[in-house]
Amino acid sequence: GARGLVPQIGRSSLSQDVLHAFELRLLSMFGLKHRPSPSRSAVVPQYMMDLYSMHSVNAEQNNSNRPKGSLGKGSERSASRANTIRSFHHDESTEDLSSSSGKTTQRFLFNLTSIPGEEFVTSAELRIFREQVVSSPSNGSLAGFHRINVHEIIRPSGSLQEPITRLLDTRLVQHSLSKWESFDVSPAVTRWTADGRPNHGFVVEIVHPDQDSKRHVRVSRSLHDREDTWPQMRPLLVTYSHDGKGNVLHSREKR
Amino acid sequence: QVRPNKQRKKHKANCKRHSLYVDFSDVGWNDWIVAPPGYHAFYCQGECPFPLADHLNSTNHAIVQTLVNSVNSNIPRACCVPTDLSPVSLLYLDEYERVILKNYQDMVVEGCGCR
Repeated sequence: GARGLVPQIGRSSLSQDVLHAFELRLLSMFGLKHRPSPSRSAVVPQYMMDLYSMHSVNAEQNNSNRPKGSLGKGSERSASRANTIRSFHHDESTEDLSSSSGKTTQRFLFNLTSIPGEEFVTSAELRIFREQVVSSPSNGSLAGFHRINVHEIIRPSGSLQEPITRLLDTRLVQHSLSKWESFDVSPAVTRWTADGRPNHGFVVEIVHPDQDSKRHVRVSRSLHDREDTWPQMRPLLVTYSHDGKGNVLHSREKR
Repeated sequence: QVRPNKQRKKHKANCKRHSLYVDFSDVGWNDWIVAPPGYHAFYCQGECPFPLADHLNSTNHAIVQTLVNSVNSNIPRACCVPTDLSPVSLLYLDEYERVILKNYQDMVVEGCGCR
């Protein structure tokens, strides 16, 4: 692969070993041990594309396709202290979805071991998509509203005991809207990465008024109708970090 | 004075920035680098002749070195090097297929000078 970067003059005299060493040197410059080889099914979340458009110093000028309002002030503020943004999907094999008496809870575990030790996480957000639910009007004052609570699991549940959790963020949302919600989970991610505390994941709790609106918040594949759109609609953990080298990401400027 | 028997010295361009586009598909890196498809890296090339003009963005040391070179060719001329660099943001998939957006410093030559 590195062959293309080596100038024509002197190229023939370079051995494969030299080319390989050259590529390794380049990859190491990018902070990688070896060349990634992603599969065709690898998914690039739209949010990361939007962040790239917003913060890239080299992005194309024409980004009219960017969905307006998808990036809040929060992500801008977070990126202003970071030079690296990483996205994570949860491990679906460890999820634990339960639903009873107007409440749906989902446990998420995100494997964050790929964050290098020298990288300091400045903030993190958990993004959850909720899709509009059309339901008959109800008389209750909180009809059409959901409350979403995001907890960090401090100690997982044992055989006879409930898990010990702490509330990280909460929001009252209207189920007549399709929208991504961003929850600040920075304290938990900092505890796991910087303080080395065990990562037991999050519990997302959705309090909904009726069974019809149960599917509103898409915290699990089983609550999403279309398999093909799930990769772009599934929950996403986004971490903002700095490796101590170079400048922070900033909003794109005209050069 | 022009000496007709001797071949006239070829005029060499002064130190300046030149275009260099690194296309990630040329090196087969477009399978893991999502964006951009490549970037303008630029490079510096050219002479740092005596006397150093202001636009050659030289340091006091470079002026002294060039001056000494003009009387003693054992001392090399100042070098044409990048004096200002800027970062590039890359959106890529890592070894675990996780998507990362990272700012890499000193990737683009913004200005060249004699140093």
